[in-house]
Amino acid sequence: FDDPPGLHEKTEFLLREWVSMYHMPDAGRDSTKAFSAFVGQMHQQGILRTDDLITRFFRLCTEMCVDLCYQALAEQNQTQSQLRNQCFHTLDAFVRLIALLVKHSGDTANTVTKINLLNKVLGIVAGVLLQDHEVRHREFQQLSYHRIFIMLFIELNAPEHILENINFQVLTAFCNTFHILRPAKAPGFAYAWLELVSHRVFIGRMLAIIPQQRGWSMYAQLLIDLFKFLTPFLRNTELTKATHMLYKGCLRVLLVLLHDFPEFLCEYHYMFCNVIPPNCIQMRNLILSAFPLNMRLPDPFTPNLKVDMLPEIAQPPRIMTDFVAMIQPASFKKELDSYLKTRSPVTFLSELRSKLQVSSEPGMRYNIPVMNALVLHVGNQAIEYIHSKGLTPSMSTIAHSSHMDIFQNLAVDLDTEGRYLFLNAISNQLRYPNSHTHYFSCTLLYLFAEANAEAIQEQITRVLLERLIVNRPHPWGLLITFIELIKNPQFKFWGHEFVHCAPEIEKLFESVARSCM
Amino acid sequence: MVMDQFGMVGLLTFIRAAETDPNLVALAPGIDLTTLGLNLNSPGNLYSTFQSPWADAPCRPQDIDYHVPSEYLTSIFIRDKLAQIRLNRYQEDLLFFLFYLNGGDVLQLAAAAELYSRDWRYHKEERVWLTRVPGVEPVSRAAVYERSTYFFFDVNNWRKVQKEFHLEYDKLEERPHCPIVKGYN
Amino acid sequence: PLHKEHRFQLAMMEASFLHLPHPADSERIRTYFPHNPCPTPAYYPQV
Repeated sequence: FDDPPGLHEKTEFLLREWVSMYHMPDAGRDSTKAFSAFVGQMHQQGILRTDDLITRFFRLCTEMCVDLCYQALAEQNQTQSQLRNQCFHTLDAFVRLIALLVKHSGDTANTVTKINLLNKVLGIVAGVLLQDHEVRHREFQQLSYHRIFIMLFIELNAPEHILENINFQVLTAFCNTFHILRPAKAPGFAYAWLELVSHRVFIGRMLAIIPQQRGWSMYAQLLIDLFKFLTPFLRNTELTKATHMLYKGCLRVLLVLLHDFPEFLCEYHYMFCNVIPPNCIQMRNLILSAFPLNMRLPDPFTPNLKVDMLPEIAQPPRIMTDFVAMIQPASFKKELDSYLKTRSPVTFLSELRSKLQVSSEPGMRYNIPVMNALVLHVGNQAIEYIHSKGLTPSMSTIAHSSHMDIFQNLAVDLDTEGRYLFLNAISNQLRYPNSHTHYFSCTLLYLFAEANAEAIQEQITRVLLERLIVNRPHPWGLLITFIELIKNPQFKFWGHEFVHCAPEIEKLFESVARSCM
Repeated sequence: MVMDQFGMVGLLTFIRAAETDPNLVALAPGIDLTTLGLNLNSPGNLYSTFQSPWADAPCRPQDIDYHVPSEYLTSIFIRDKLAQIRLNRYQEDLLFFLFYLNGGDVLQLAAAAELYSRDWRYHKEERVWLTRVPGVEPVSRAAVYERSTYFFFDVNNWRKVQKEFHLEYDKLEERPHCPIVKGYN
Repeated sequence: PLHKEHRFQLAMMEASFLHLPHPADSERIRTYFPHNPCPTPAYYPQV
């Protein structure tokens, strides 16, 4: 509001000037010669006098560039190439101007001024986008914003000394902006958003180049933003073409991450599984199948595979989430830890179910994040306890403990929906060889063996089977658990009614068993 | 047995529904991930050639931009002096280059159309270009085939190779249809 | 059932599905050999 009189005309004049100078052959290396002259003009026009004027200048420039694109898009009889040339002619020049202003803002050594300006510009572009999105609704077009963000990102990641000094802050600024523009906030920008966060330069910077994996947590947040957006549509299992396209795009990105950065998926698997809906089995399997690059997985179909003899089984996985803090409220956490320590009071177990139930609305009855956190925390504590006794987890060492009390109580006391979610929480830890995989594999098999009702065994089988019948990949821990279940006569698997309840189910089991044996 | 959606019956119901409802297939049994255009057996990384979440193929080499010395960026100085692209002016060597380096692009179709008009034919099964050797008559011929000596374009060695071949006419591609694209240079 | 907010998100996503980003949106302008993806026969080399 209240742009000073004449600012609009000045901005338009300057923008035109700059675009013209940018495209001249004598603009100089990286437009520096043109830039020096142009800055003088900006001073002359008073644009750089105050922070407020600079902000308004950028806002007006952004709006002009965006308007230009909308005009070009409205023109008929234009090829896609001509359209792009027309739009990018101005957009790329604008991006160069921003990059130069950022690079030369303040002294060479003053990184704060540069990053402040970058954050300001990114915030302005994001603000213009969100406003445009709100006003135009279905007529919103992502082209101009997409171009500005990607070209600015590429420019600011050029191999120059000034930029290398501020690289981490640049990446942080972009990640913050992309989080602000996450699909839930700007669904009309969702496809462009995914294209941005999966761009090879962006992935390379965030996951490969920043030292000590300092970009991983920011990138994980962006993926969580994507999963959270997809969740309501995937839960309904009705995929429109649009949702299907975004889902498939998401799978492609996850495949690239699985291939190139499996450790990243390993370390953030917990948070990802917390937000991926339970029915997205293949997507979840993709994440859970990740294993460290230097690890060689033994073939799960090896006869007489002695899982407990594998050296990796003793190693705990890195989980970059404070899952313990997710056990809420704090009073419940306190009671839980007290029970784990003292195995009393018994009433704790009978009240456990009510701590996990949040509503009576079908499909929303249980607090899944708390359930997942409870399972992982209890399991983690159990492993520590067993190790403190100089033992390793096995069907005998995991039994008769406060930890198994909790798991058995949940298996018995929860209704079918709660039990399904509980078993999912356990199965989410069946991954590559590590102490969690081993412990939770034993736990699942123990719950099957000790079940006092066939429904529990049926649901354990259901949870494992549905993860196996989807297309690959399948986590190693899932395979060894299921193989053990069907091969070991101790579990009397084939005698159960639910194994033979329908021809398709029987065929499925036989097919899986054939490949196991 | 558990009779709601959380047991085996629930799973069975879903599997049966997914057989007839394609909307359900994407989540279970899911997608064959090897068909998404990513070489999952690649010894090198995938992200550096990742084109887009919607693309069925990785980047072509020419699409990957790098920061090069600004002295290399001569486009602004010479682009107004470059001749229009006219495929009928170029030798076969360049046409093959354009065909093989621009997979999934209009330029591939345009190069194919030009090769066709120069009597090269694309064998759909062998996936190779061939043309008759001038002055060599077929050894045998019928309505649906002929046997003769042809020039094959060997893309791996980048040369034309003479070979006798039993050619079935229906295996040859018809004239490629190239969409008219305005604005090429 | 989808909440009102999610129905809105779906509608916006469906509208933008009609103009997906193009690979050329993330590339330098190529005036001489612009990137023009199009469906080509499956028996042509794709990569």
